[in-house]
Amino acid sequence: SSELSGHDEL
Amino acid sequence: MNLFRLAGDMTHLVSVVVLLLKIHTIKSCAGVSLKTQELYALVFAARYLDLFVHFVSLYNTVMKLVFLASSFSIVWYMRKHKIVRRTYDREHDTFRHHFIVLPCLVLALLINERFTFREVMWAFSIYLEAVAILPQLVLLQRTRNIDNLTGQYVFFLGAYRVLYILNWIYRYFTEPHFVHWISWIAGIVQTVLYADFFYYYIISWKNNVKLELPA
Repeated sequence: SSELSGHDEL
Repeated sequence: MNLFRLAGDMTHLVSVVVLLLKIHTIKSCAGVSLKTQELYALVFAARYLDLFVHFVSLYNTVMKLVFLASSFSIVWYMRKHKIVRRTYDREHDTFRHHFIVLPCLVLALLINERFTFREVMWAFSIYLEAVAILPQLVLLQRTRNIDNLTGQYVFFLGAYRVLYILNWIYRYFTEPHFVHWISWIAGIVQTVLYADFFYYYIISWKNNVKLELPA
């Protein structure tokens, strides 16, 4: 879930 | 992680690392805009603030470190290296890039995903990246000489942007709720900026003539 909330792209 | 995004990241990596290695090898930065390199260093600094607080993956962390190190190294070479700095085309690289930074900062304060420091800085980095290439394109227009150093650099950067748009299309259709208007709109604006360069680059490559950008 943290990945969805944060930005997982560079 | 889809193939488009991996290819995009690799192309972006190649563009920055090749530029750094070339500057290091030939000890020259002729044709390279210091303003664009400074803007890119600022983009990475503003975007990767969460480097140590928000772990996504080893790949993500390593790539962030490489992008930060290479972009700041290029700026260091162009400003501090006793030989390279003399080859910097100061009188032509005159794009007033604070006219770029301030509007991006104001826009980030107005349009962001959440009004927190990190999110505003993230949006700022997205808007700034969209226009960071402008000083380089202006320098290329002014000096009209596109040696392979800068030509390849801009070409790889443009390819990375096109691949990222394909990545977003792929993710939109494969992941529910994958909507990021800020990145999408800024990314499309950025890619359009490369379009005319691509056009002249490909024409010159096809006719096997020296790339001439219109005045």
